[in-house]
Amino acid sequence: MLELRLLQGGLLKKVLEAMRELVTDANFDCSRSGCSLQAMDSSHVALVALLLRSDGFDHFRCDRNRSMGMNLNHVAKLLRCAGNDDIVTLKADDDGDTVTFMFESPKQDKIADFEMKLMDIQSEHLGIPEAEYQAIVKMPSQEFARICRDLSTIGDTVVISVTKEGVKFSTKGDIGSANIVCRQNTTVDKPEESTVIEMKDPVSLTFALRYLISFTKATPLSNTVTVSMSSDLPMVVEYKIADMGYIRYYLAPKIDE
Amino acid sequence: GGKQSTITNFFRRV
Repeated sequence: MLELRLLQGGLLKKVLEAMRELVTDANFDCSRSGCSLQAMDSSHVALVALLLRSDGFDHFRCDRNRSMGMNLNHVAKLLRCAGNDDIVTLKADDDGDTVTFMFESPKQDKIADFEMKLMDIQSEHLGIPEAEYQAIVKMPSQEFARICRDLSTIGDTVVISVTKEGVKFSTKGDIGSANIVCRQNTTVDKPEESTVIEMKDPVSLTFALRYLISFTKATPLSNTVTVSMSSDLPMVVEYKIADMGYIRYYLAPKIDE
Repeated sequence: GGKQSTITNFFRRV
């Protein structure tokens, strides 16, 4: 028996919205420690890794490890039937091929259940090595989204360079070029509005902007985003999910031919 | 803009 209950159903909606543009079908792996998901986009350029720890749920029961294959667009559509304040419960039998989503209004005067068929998804699991990154930038998530969107009006790729001066986002296109520099800024009143740069070595990498724009669908999950880069690794864009875990996006760089 | 690498160039299947 699997039973996951979340008082803040709206959170689950945001999680699905953050993944469904990048990944169509994925397995939700549930164990006693929580729920996780790892999937690549169809071109294998980006990978999304989600973790929702069991202690972040209001009720979490998972008698047996389960891998539940779902179409993320279908789940997202289904969750749109829940109110933002609804309590959402997922239920699945150990041997069943369906999952039930139950939505309860905050006053408990409306209860809906939607049953969805599970899918058999053959997915490869990749080992993500622990790494020390050359540069880690923490910044407001809305600012990061704004930068990606603004640069995409000019070009398709972005060069992200971290030096002791700050982090520079540059692009070029048919109509011209653009550079946006963000300097470390820790003097603001609220920590979530600060930009913090931890740099061991300067690093400069090139990425396709359209993937970064997909990642910014996670902006509603967190006020801040952390971007980690090393010259020999995919970049990591991480949004923390309060008290529960994270959604991490890995993006393979463009390399000189 | 360079050649696009893939995630599997960096991470191994387990």
